[in-house]
Amino acid sequence: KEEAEEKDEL
Amino acid sequence: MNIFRLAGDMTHLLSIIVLLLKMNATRSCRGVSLKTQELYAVVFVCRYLDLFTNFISLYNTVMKLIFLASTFTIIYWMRFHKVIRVTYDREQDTFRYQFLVLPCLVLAMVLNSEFTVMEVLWTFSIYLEAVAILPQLVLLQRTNNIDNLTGNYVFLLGSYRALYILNWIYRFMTEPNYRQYLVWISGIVQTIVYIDFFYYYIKSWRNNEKLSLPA
Repeated sequence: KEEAEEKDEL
Repeated sequence: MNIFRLAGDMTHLLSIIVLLLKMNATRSCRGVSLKTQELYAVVFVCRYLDLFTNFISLYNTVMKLIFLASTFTIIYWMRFHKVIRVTYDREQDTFRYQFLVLPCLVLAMVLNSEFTVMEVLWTFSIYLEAVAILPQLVLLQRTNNIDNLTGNYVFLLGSYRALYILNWIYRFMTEPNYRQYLVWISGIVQTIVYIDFFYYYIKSWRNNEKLSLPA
């Protein structure tokens, strides 16, 4: 989950 | 998603729309660097590989697809459009890809948070984005009369980066475990790259003069 949050930027 | 992040994304989107409209309306890509556009295409392809592995949100997916499609459209027009490709400043757009791509690739192999193909390519895209505007800035410097739309395109791109920094500050203050040092440092470098351009852009705007960058 943390990993996904980190990469939510474009 | 905070207001700075949304404003940043919208500014980024607007910059690309400005470029597409300009090229479509004037049938010309004078002053536009194909090298920068192709570097952005590499950036987007490497970064958005997670389209296949990880769903974040509809917004996220749609924006990624728009960035990919619009960048490839610009490249296609500059390379193959009957009328537009003739106006490309091939002799002036001489920045060498390898000067940017190779150091970023090496740096991404050394400095990353996990040594996997996906992670290294993602990190590579972060580093490459920071410097991908350089061929465009060099080309602008060589163009005597920078037309408004090309100047606006670069100004909007720089604004998008500045808004992303505000977004990170906001996230850092509101999200307890939010840290991404590699992204922050690359983003700050990327924004610094624009400072010189911003100075001349604002100066020309205040003096009501056409934008030109000193060599």
